[in-house]
Amino acid sequence: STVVLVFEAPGGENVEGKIEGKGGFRWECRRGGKVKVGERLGVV
Amino acid sequence: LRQALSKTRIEWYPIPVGLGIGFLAFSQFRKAARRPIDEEDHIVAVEESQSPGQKPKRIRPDGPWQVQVLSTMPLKAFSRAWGWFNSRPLPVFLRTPGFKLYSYIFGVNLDEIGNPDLTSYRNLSEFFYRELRPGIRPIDPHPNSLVSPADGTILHFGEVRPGGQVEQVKGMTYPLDALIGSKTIGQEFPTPPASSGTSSPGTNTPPELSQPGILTPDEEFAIVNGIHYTLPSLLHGTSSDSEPPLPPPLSESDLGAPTPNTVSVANDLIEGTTWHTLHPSASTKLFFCVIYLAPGDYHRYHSPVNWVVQLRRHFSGELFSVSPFLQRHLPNLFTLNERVALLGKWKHGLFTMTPVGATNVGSIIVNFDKELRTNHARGELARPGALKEASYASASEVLGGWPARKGEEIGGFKLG
Repeated sequence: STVVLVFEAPGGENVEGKIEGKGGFRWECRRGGKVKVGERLGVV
Repeated sequence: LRQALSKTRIEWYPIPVGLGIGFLAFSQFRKAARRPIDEEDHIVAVEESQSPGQKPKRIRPDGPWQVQVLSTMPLKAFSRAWGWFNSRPLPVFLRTPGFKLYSYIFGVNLDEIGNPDLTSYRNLSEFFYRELRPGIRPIDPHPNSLVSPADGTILHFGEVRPGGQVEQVKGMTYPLDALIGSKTIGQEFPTPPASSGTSSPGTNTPPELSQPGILTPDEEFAIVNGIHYTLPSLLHGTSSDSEPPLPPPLSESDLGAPTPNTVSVANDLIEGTTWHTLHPSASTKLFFCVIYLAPGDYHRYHSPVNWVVQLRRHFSGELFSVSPFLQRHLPNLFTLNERVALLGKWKHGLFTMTPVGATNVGSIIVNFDKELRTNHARGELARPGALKEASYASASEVLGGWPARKGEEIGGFKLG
């Protein structure tokens, strides 16, 4: 099974992990990485 | 004729399973052959609320020969048979060794499950839908974090390009509205504002103040008619000395039947005309993340943030496996599969969560939606590509939808 999230968030970074500007959404996960419920995927 | 019928001895013979599967494949193939085909030989998906004259959506399963064979297989029938088979009660003496073997093969951590007594799970379906021990999944405490809704593997994540394309790192791209339905289906939705941060239509306040927003408890701030309020004060009538007196306080039971001024205030806030985000300088973008749940993973999904679920769009679709292998070989996989798109708002705008089914887990559960039935054999949703939309606006008049709190269980996937 799969869960797909699509959401709107301020600014943010591109996929390669560069951080754009202050206050934008920033990913904190890795492709192929294992995650558990409640673990942080990203932060605004 | 009567004598022949009454006197002829009836003998039963087992037929080879392959013959049975061949027959099902043939009947599925014939059904597919009868589907409406548009002028370019594409299978046409028909949407429930398709307005006359609207160009039908083209969904076309293509890929290597394995995928072609798979797309003619009666996957839904297999899924229902698999669900039926796994809901047969197992003998008690077989349960513990059986579930231990399953856990060993698929990597289930038996120390985490809520009910450690394996004999209490009557069948594999119940074991598959097991709960976890309370507190075993701590929720990230950061107020502005987005957390994982499920146990699993992160397949893709990134930014939705302008024009609504969800791009994968491995180049698999599909249009957003093919995944969660288009904006025009029954409900207007905010389109992602252009990165230049132009203000949302119809308001003349500066952009950083016109972001659509959401009521969330405790730490959010709101401005009503230019006066700053904390949220508890707004709903419960308590105000710090810096805030002017508010209308009479509401009791918890009152929230069930809000007074007109509460509704008008809440609507004001939700419509975003006076909403103030904590980062006024930010313009918003659209992001996506895809998480794959393997057979041994905990199969319930939780809310990644505080948000209000306003709409549910159930796409019947097929039940292809969503394993990484098929992901690589079947473009548009997610737009073909049975899925339930939950759409709503969080404090930064649009928020959607879409659980996608697969052949072994075709039944998608949403705890607060008792009407939802997926993996249906008959009825209006048996037609591939059909879509059914339901609104949760009545769940909470003040918020206009079902309030989902960060970390709260939303639903899950059941076998078959």
